[in-house]
Amino acid sequence: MKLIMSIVNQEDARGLLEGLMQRGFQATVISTTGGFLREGNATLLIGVENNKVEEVLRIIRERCRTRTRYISPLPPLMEPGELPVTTPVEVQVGGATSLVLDVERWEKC
Amino acid sequence: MKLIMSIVNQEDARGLLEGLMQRGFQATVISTTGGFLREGNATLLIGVENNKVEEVLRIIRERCRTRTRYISPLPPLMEPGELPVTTPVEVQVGGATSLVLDVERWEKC
Amino acid sequence: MKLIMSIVNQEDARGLLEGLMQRGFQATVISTTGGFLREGNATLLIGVENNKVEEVLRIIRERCRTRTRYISPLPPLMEPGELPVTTPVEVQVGGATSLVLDVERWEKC
Ligand SMILES: Nc1ncnc2c1ncn2[C@@H]1O[C@@H]2COP(=O)(O)O[C@H]3[C@@H](O)[C@H](n4cnc5c(N)ncnc54)O[C@@H]3COP(=O)(O)O[C@H]2[C@H]1O
Ligand SMILES: Nc1ncnc2c1ncn2[C@@H]1O[C@@H]2COP(=O)(O)O[C@H]3[C@@H](O)[C@H](n4cnc5c(N)ncnc54)O[C@@H]3COP(=O)(O)O[C@H]2[C@H]1O
Ligand SMILES: Nc1ncnc2c1ncn2[C@@H]1O[C@@H]2COP(=O)(O)O[C@H]3[C@@H](O)[C@H](n4cnc5c(N)ncnc54)O[C@@H]3COP(=O)(O)O[C@H]2[C@H]1O
Repeated sequence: MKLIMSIVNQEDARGLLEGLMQRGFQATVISTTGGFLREGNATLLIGVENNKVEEVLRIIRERCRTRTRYISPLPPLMEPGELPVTTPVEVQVGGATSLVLDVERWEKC
Repeated sequence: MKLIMSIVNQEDARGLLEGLMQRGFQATVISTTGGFLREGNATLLIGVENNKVEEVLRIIRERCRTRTRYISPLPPLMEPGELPVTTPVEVQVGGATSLVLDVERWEKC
Repeated sequence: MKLIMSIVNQEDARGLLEGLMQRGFQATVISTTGGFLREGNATLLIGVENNKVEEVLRIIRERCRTRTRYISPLPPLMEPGELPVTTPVEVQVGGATSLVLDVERWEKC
């Protein structure tokens, strides 16, 4: 068995779950927070047979799209009367970061 | 060291923690959500010495019982005046799904 | 790639994230609960290249300090008029418990 941990964008999580459930996969969802943007995202735990890893990664690719976001970094400290001139920074978000871990043993009771 | 990740029913989580704490095991609890029923459950992270895996799995078996639940699937779209006739679906819930992962290295600081 | 799971004290989590982000590491934060004290803590998931594990563990050591706390165990049941005499128990908290797991494969999409 393998454990796939996939960290996905909040908006993609629902669609991804649907895609997995329809094909009979099982998953558990954790509400998580991104370390950099401090925004809510979702981490899915998906335990699958070894020969199903490829299929799950394919469903993740179908359902999680990368998109560009412009975030304005916090303006530097200013003199009174000065206007903040910060150029927005382009950050790629969405998509999914998926890790595959080996499961030595598993049991349902 | 091994990491046991055990996904258990909300009602069983308290009793399981008690059983683990009494025997000196350490655990961390994550509030999670089931991918299929979308109901709250709990995922326990339990880091243990290699020779204690068996004992922890035994405590999990003692404290997490499987039970049958009847869930009514959402009724199909209906004509006005028609009565929904859906036969409840039998789903086994409760119990626990436990995964054992190898820990290459660990440290407390 | 390796996955570092680090369970840290609530107060240390912010500083640890800052230290990681400044050096370009990526992390995901899970709000978790300690099994024994039942207090909120934080579990960081940090996926890093194999040769960066040492550096991340050093940042964790810098940012997470162990401290002593005195917790009063629940007083035993008493006769009316009796005064509870419980000696506080010394418990080491804070610090961090870090586990390093091997990642077989990872992908961003
Ligand atoms: N220290 C840093 N310096 C500069 N830019 C940084 C940075 N950390 C992150 N970013 C950028 O910001 C985006 C959002 O990161 P966040 O940490 O909020 O949210 C992340 C995080 O929750 C998770 N993640 C990604 N890689 C990870 C890893 N190696 N370990 C743990 N979590 C990871 O996936 C979410 C999306 O990541 P993604 O790579 O698509 O997109 C990242 C990345 O483009
Ligand atoms: N391989 C795995 N990877 C990750 N998490 C896992 C897992 N196996 C089980 N879990 C977790 O354990 C909970 C209970 O699973 P169980 O198999 O006892 O009981 C399941 C199973 O009998 C059934 N079920 C789950 N997914 C299904 C699907 N795609 N099709 C049909 N029935 C499903 O519904 C019950 C509740 O499922 P729910 O997802 O709400 O909640 C699941 C899920 O959070
Ligand atoms: N092997 C492991 N697997 C999974 N999670 C782990 C772990 N080792 C530590 N943790 C996590 O780290 C937190 C702090 O643990 P620490 O060992 O510093 O500090 C612990 C320890 O000194 C003590 N303690 C924990 N469990 C105990 C037990 N069964 N009997 C006696 N003392 C216990 O109470 C402090 C707070 O524990 P709490 O459970 O609230 O919170 C724990 C737990 O969330």
